[in-house]
Amino acid sequence: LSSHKAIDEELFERLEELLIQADVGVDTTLRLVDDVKDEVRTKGITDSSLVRPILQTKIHEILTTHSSVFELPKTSPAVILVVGVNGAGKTTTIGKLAHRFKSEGHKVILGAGDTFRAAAIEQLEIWAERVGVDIVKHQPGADPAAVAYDAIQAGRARQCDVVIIDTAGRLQTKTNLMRELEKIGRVVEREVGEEGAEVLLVVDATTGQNALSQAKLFSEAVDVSGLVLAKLDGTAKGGIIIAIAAELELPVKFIGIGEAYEDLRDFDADEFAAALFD
Amino acid sequence: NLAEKLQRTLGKLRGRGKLTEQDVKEALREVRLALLEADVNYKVVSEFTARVRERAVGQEVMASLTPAHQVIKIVYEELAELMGGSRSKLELASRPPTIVMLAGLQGAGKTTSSAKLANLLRKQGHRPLLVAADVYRPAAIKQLQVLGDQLQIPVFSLGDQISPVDIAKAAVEHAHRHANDVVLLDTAGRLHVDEELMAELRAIDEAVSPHQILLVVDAMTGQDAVNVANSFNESLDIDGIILTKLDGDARGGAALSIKAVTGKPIKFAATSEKLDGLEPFYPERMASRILG
Ligand SMILES: Nc1nc2c(ncn2[C@@H]2O[C@H](COP(=O)(O)OP(=O)(O)OP(=O)(O)O)[C@@H](O)[C@H]2O)c(=O)[nH]1
Ligand SMILES: Nc1nc2c(ncn2[C@@H]2O[C@H](COP(=O)(O)OP(=O)(O)OP(=O)(O)O)[C@@H](O)[C@H]2O)c(=O)[nH]1
Ligand SMILES: [Mg+2]
Ligand SMILES: [Mg+2]
Repeated sequence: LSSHKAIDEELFERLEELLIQADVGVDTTLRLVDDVKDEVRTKGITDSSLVRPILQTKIHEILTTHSSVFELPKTSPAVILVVGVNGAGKTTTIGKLAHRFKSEGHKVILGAGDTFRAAAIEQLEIWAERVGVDIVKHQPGADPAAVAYDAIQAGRARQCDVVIIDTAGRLQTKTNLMRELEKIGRVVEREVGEEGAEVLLVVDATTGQNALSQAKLFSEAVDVSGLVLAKLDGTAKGGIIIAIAAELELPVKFIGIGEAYEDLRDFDADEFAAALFD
Repeated sequence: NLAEKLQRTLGKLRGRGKLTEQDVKEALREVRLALLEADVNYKVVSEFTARVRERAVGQEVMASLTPAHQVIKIVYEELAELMGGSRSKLELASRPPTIVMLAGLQGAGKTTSSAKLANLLRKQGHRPLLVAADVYRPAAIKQLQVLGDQLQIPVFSLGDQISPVDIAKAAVEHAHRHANDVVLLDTAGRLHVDEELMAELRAIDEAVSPHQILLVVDAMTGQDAVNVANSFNESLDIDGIILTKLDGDARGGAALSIKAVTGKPIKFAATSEKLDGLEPFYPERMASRILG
């Protein structure tokens, strides 16, 4: 882009290519590039080096419509429910969140709400042990809503102020599994109220347009309050979160940049927008 | 959908002479959008639409079809042909054991696919051995052991303190001693840009010379599928791909991108979380799915 001297159709095509290759998707890309064209026209801009900053600003605006700062609910305990499709990075993200809140002085307890997948409970148990927090679990095949309920009760009994609940991966088109998730969400809401829970949808940064459908359908089942964009340490740009922000106004709260429990960062819209051009 | 959009652009007259340059240009604009929305890689879409343009312009529109349907027919055939190929089954070694290594990004579905593949092979009369070569992910070994127990298929493990290369070597020896004719190596998920871990895969390859190296790819992968497949292929010269989570509604354009860029066949489609959820890959079905 920097070598392109004139503001012409070719420049805008290159912008489209960049955004589409970043998984921003066709609709959002065309909308963004049209907005940039409008601004260039109305402001009479002729310097092509000004185009990229204009685009970055528009992306930043979309991404910051809602706050990307994660607010721990003021209830005691605060509950974080972690949801998403299979293999997205939920269980690992919970390890990271547990470490983050513990190191900020909170007392954290985990709920092993994936009672379905092979060794899911053992996987979360290892994270609990590594981070140094308690975990509530039932036997495999147990009702995940019951695990969620027990984790919140145990959290209260042990004076924990943060309860993080893991759930089984599920494809958003599986209505029976989404109904199961609704039930878990209702149990949580009944226990700590709407204001007492944050629901984080974990999205794999390598995911393409399907992430938009994931965000829509998961939001219909539970009150998704934010996204975690995991695996951003790969080469995928995760641009789909721009489309998700534009269409559903869901903010990204955290990014995952590795497999260790320190590999969690607060979402930074400026850094993200700039990284699209790397 | 694409058919309706093309009907609107190209009109409803059937058998209307030859497809003009303009007809094809209009149609390809819609095809291009459909493919991009299906996550096909941007560059692959350009190359693909160029091929279709060559084939389509001047073609006689068949009496029973509208120009729109004619173009779709060409696109569908080109897609199916591109993704097809005869090497789409698992080729076994002339002398057992056949060694199969599964590799890919984190969370793609390798461990589950290894178990599914073992299940399939056992139903075909083989004696598979599953190998727990992921020593990094918490409870990865346990995960494979639980799946092996469910299937009553043996899982070879040396715990998580031994290197995956040594585990692979020991597993092959074990297979020889116990008459297992297929060895399935489940490896840890890794980034294609993680030099150390990619070197580890090459070291396993070097040590036991797998007859089949299968790249496991999530069907919902976006534009980055090309980078991932290219890197794994350049590093290991993969034999084929397993495309997973096709029971979702991702259009799966990554399948076209990967085949177009590496030339390697997609051998299996994983279509459920259950252990019987692995089928041969059908390129025509995938073509319709991608076109939406
Ligand atoms: N490189 C990288 N790998 C990650 C990241 N987050 C998770 N992973 C890896 O992705 C894989 C899947 O992570 P899990 O935490 O098991 O994902 P999940 O969503 O709980 O999976 P299911 O419970 O099976 O649906 C593991 O190998 C993790 O180590 C990340 O930010 N970067
Ligand atoms: N619905 C569905 N889920 C699948 C399919 N294949 C795998 N999964 C699920 O996807 C998640 C990840 O599968 P794994 O087999 O653990 O993936 P992996 O590649 O071994 O993960 P790492 O070892 O962490 O890299 C699990 O929840 C699986 O049950 C599939 O075809 N359909
Ligand atoms: Mg999990
Ligand atoms: Mg695995």
